[in-house]
Amino acid sequence: SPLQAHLYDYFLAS
Amino acid sequence: MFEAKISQGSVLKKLVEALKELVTEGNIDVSPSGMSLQAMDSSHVCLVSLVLRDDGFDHFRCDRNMPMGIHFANFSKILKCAGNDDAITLKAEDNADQLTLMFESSNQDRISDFDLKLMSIESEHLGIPDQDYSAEIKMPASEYQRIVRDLTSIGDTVLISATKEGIKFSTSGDVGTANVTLRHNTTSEKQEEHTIIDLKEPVALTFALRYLKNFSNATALAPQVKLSLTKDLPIVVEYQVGELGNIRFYLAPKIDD
Repeated sequence: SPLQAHLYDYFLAS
Repeated sequence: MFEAKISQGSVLKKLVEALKELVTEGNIDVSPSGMSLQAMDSSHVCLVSLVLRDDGFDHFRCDRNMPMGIHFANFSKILKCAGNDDAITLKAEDNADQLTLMFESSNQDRISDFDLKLMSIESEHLGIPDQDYSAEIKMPASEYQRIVRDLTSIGDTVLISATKEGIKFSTSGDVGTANVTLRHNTTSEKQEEHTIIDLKEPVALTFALRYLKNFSNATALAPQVKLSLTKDLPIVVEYQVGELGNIRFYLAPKIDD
């Protein structure tokens, strides 16, 4: 089954 | 000091109901330009972004930028004590450890005030770039709510595909499969009943249904919802909150193993 990505994979924490 | 009055207090009640299941706590940042919040769920899979502009309030004053650390279940408990037609005023001194909420009934014969304890919350801010999306779909918020509710009863994940034929939601589970397709439709005289599909290029992404269903807790806030999709990016589910601002939910996709 597909894996759940995290927001950190797309957006940088500042 | 910070002071903000909203005559339609029910909007504030609905906003907190919309996000309290998703995020336990977060910093509402107040500044002279309004109030904002960015908070992730505990698994860092989805994020709520709330923007309320100063000019959307009946009165707004903020002398100094400050974060107000809010526990949303507690905020909700207090807001439930406000009548639906009450005006709500929020007040806090600079660096205060409490937020005062004052509720006034519409004929001003009942006034109550509550203090909510504020928390010190270490929160990180995610930089979300402005970008063009491959597909933007506006649809009735009630339609979105129905689709995610129906599909959640069938499966755990949904494949959302936008093509020139329309936007299709597909899922499967133990009981079988389900597909719902919405077509571009602006025939109704009422704009809030329109489905508008703005497609730059076809896109298909898979998401966990339970989060998409959770976002529909914001249905009472707006007649329409906008979904924005781009390949390999989180979906954005956005509700305009009248002239006040908007609430956006970002959800990271499911990716192939």
